[in-house]
Amino acid sequence: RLPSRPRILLKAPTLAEMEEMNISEEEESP
Amino acid sequence: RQVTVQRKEKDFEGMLEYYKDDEALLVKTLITDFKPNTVTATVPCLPAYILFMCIRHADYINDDQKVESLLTSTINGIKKVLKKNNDDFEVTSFWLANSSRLLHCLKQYSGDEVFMTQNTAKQNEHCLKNFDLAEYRQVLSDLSIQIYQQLIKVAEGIIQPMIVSAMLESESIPSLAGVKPMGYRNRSSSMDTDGGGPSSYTLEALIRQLGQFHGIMRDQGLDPEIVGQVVRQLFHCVNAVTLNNLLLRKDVCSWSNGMQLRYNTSQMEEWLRGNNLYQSKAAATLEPIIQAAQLLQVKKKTSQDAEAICSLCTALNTQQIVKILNLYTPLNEFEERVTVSFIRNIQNRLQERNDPPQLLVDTKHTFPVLFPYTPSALSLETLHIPASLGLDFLIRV
Repeated sequence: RLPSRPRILLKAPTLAEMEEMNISEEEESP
Repeated sequence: RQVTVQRKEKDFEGMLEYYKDDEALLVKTLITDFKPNTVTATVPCLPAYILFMCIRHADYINDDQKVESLLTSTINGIKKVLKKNNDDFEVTSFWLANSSRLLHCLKQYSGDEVFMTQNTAKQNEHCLKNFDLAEYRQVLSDLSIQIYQQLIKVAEGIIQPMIVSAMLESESIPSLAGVKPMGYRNRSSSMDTDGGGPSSYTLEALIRQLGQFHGIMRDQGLDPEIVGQVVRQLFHCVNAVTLNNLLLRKDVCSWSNGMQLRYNTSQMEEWLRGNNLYQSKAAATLEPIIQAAQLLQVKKKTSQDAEAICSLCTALNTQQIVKILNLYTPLNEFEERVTVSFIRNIQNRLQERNDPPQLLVDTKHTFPVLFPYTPSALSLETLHIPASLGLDFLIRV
């Protein structure tokens, strides 16, 4: 098997940060 | 886009393509509006596999924004469903099974060698090509813990009102019916003739409820290790509520109640064995009430009796042993109360144990939850998506 090339790390917000973003999005939408 | 070309399964790569504009529809169809009972006859955790196959395609086309957006929408969608169904065992269990399965998929197909040891060659070909989703795995793990906690809360809320009457008050041994300590006969018989009020649950009803929980979790494909942890936590609750009531109620501290309680705990153990859950450490959580039942039944007179009690009651602390001996109520005029000198004898023997002073058990104690990595044998390219799910906007690739 050929060694795979390194993958790019996708940065993720924490669960709490995701929730905050989600709440502010919901507030913005009418 | 709707043209369907019949292709052999080997032509599929186990990916699902979708248009970015359809992401909201995907999350709505597969998560927020999804009814768990629509997939009872399919592969367990079907939504998790479908979502992962969509992530795989976004990774395959090297679209980091599409991957991030789908994962974030998925996590928020699951949180929304849980909030809306925060008293529903079936929905909570379903999403615990699916989030932990999605987490396992992100590991199994991550390309990290530690997670690939049990993969087939085909599964290794299906590993993510461009992105490392380790940080999203952490978020999914945190989410799974939150769902687990909600599941325990829902289940405890259902069984808590059943525990005292099922474990301490109902008479599951027919021959013992009516054998109650002096002065307490009326209390129980009046409950029986009431025709079953809200507080008169039988042991059978409690076990039936545990069976329902277990059946739901098993059918939804929740990992057996997680099922075992749920059952252990619920057994802890049964033990804690039963023991705390026993420690505060003179009327249940009798020889016949000891016999009844021992029988009830053995039925609980039998249920574990019958469902292959005996290895889950759940049985060990019943040890304090098993010992309390034995303490009610053994002789409590001589110094040898005291020695036997001390070596028997290792899962009860000194305070609890002494309290039960003090509450012990003779069944009839031929049986004696436990003497003060016998209780002192016990206290002297137990002094060196340095037991904590708490009398009552913490009913809210939670064992730390673990989600051991459980790879799946499923080949993604063989996954069938029922037309009834309304996901015909997903394109098999």
